Amino acid sequence: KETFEGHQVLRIVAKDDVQLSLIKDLEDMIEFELDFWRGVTDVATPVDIRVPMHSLQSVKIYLETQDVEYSIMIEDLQVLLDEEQEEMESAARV
Amino acid sequence: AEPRNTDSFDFSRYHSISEIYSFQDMLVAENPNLVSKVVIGQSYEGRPLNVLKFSTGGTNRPAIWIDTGIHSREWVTQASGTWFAKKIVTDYGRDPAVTAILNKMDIFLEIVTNPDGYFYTHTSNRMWRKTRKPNSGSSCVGVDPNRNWDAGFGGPGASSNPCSETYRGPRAHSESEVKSIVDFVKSHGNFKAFISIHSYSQMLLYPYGYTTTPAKDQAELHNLAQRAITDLASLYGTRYRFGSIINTIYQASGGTIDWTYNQGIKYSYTFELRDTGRYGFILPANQIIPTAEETWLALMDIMDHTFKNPY
Repeated sequence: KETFEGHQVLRIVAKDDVQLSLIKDLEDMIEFELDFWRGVTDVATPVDIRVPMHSLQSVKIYLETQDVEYSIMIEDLQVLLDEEQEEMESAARV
Repeated sequence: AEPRNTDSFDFSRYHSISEIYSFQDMLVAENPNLVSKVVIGQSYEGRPLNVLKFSTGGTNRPAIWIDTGIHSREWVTQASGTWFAKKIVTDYGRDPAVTAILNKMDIFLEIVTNPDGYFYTHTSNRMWRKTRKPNSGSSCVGVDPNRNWDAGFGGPGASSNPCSETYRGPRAHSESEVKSIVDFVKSHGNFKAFISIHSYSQMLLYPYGYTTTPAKDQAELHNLAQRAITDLASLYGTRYRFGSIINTIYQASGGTIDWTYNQGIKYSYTFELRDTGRYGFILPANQIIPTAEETWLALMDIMDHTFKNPY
């Protein structure tokens, strides 16, 4: 079973089209193994990316050095998945 | 905790594929004069592609198609689809609009459109989106079933890399989960609306995704979408954006509703259900029913418009 300890989902908001293309460039950085939950659309729409733990620091440095604003939408994905699983099991018991 | 009937089925929680399949069988057994199950094919791993048919008679009546779960990790869609199935049965004979539609049209609902992927999200990888067919020459598995349709297939807006989440597949309709719908829609030949439901990001989209060329019915589709999201928002204030795929999100080739629209099914829409909050695909189960209820209002607008505007 694939688990996601330490994976974070970052919500990234581009200030302008230049920053939007910087975010889009992340799509080609295969080594980061990023999972775009919400793809790059336009400046008005945030981009949500699941970032594995091993890439977190690199991705955050990449964004911060380009002054791209982001927030952490999900601190630790596995915690949320464990809650979901627990809820399903307890509801099934009921 | 197997429910004995669909009235005791717990719509407010997520269910395994076997629980959804047994719900479908119960609904059919409870409503022999309204609901039947059509198996339109098999998934790569051999699971049945079950479509619930809601019909009050007639032969090959004009029909409406709704599918959920083509991207397996979008769990709120399969859960909403289950709720829609029960809603149709509950409202027929009670709600005048639903009754009028079903007295003249059929509704087809495929709840688990990507069963292999859905099973895999429950057992191995909650983040799985694609089908589960291996890709020859690659260690990566699966094709994005919303890039595999013969509509701008292979163009920009899909990946040729089997390891990508938007891998389009080796050729159009290579995935049995897609080809089965293609064959069914073509053999039926009388679909008037096609609604494919995804999550998340709260959008109502119409063709096209693979080209900037406006759909010839763009004005009507736009106005109907506007009315639908207005009614959707009336329940809980959930705000949607709407428009053509390419103008509202991004270029996407090989998409479902581009193909259905090119087949002549005018009222072709894609929903992106909740969430815009902080959960993404891991939408808490307590939002299933509110999501299904608000989406139903928009679905009813589209179905009602289709019924009242025969073509």
